[in-house]
Amino acid sequence: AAKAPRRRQPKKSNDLPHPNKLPGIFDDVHAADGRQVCRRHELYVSFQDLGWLDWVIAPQGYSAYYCEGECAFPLDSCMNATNHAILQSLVHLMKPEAVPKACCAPTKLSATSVLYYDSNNNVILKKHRNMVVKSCGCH
Amino acid sequence: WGSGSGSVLRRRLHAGFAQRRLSGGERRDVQREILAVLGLPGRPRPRSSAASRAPAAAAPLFMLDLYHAVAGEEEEEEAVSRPVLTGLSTQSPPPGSVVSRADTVVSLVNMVEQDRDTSSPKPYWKEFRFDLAQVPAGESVTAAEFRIYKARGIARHSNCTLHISIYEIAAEHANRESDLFLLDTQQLRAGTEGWLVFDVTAASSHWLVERRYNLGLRLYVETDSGLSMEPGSVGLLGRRGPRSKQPFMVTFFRASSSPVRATR
Repeated sequence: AAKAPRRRQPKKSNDLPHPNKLPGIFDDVHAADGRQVCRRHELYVSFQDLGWLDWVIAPQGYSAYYCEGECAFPLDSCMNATNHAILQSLVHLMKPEAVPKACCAPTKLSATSVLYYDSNNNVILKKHRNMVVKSCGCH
Repeated sequence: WGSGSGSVLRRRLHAGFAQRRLSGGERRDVQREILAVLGLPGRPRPRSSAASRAPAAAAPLFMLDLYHAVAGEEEEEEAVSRPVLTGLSTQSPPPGSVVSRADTVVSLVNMVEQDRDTSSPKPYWKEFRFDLAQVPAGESVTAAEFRIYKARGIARHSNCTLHISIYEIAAEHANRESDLFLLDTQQLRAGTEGWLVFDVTAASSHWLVERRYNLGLRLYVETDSGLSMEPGSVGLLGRRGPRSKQPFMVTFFRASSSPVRATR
C-alpha cells in the first residue's frame, strides 16, 4: 500500500515551498466547489511484487507518483499552469462542448537508478531518466 | 494492477475503488512493458539469485556504494559535479562527474586469468580477459577502470619501489609475442596495501569500433632497476584471492542519443 504521506512542517521562512512538490502536505486541496485540484498523488512501483528481487539488487521499488485533478477556472497559482492552459480554461468556460479543460500532467520529472545482476552475473547500475514525477501542472 | 499479496503498481486505494485482477497474459505484458522502460530486452536470469548471494564480492560491494551515492544525489536533485562517493572505505571513488553524468555503469566480473610465473622465462606477467558482450548498444564509454587489490606481498621486497603497468593485448600471434598497447602505469612502495585503480579508458575505443568482445589486459611489475617481478609475489590478488578482493573492471557509459523505444 502507498506509504502514509509525510506531513512536513512548512519552512519557517515566508516563502512557502510549492505545494505541488511536497507529497502529502496539501493532499486534500479542493477547489471552492469541492473538486480536487490538479496535484501529485502517490504511486509506488514494487519490484518485489513483480518477483524481480532475484536479479534486482536495489531498490526494492520506487515512488513514481502520478498527476490527477481538475484544471478548472480559475487556475490557481498552485496549479503550475502555463499561459496557454489559462487561456484554454477561459475558452472552455465559454464553449465547454468545443474546447476541453487543460489537462493535469507532470511538469517536472526526475531520474531513478536501478542496480541489478545481468545474466552473466555482471553488476549493472542504470540511470533511467523521466521516471519520477516531481511536480504536476495544468497544460 | 497485479496479483499476489500486493499490486505491482500500488496507489492509495480510496474506498470503493475496484482493483482489476490481471490475467496471466496481461501480467506478462505488464512485466515486459516495465522491462522495456528499464531498457532491458528481457528479464535477466543471473546464475544464482541476488538475495542468496550476499554482495560479498568486490564488484557488487563497489557498485552498491555507487548506487547509494547516485540514488542519494537523485533525491537531493543537486547533480553537481562534486566528489560523489564520500566515506567509501574500501575503494577510492571514481571522479564524481564521471559517476553523476553516466547513464550506465557496468562492472565486469567475468574473466579468465592467466599467469606467466617463475616457471616460465621472464618477463613475468598476469593476464585478465573480460567478456564485453554486455556493452550497452547506443551508448559510448566515458571512462573505464581496472581495479585490482594489492596485499602486502613478500617481506623482503617491502622497501623497494615497484612500477606496475597495464597493457591492452591489441593483437595475438601464433609464433611471436602479442602486440601490446600501454594503458596506464603506477609507481608505488612495495609494502603498499589496498585497491589499485588503473585507467583503461583508452582501450574502449577499440571495443566499439571493431566490436571485439574479448578484452585482454596484461599486467607487468618491475623494480627500479628493471627487474621483472611476479605479480603474485608482490601481493597482487587475482581470482584466487578472497571474494571481496577479486579484480574487476568498471565501465561508465553515456547514452549517445535519447534511446528510441522499439515500436511494437
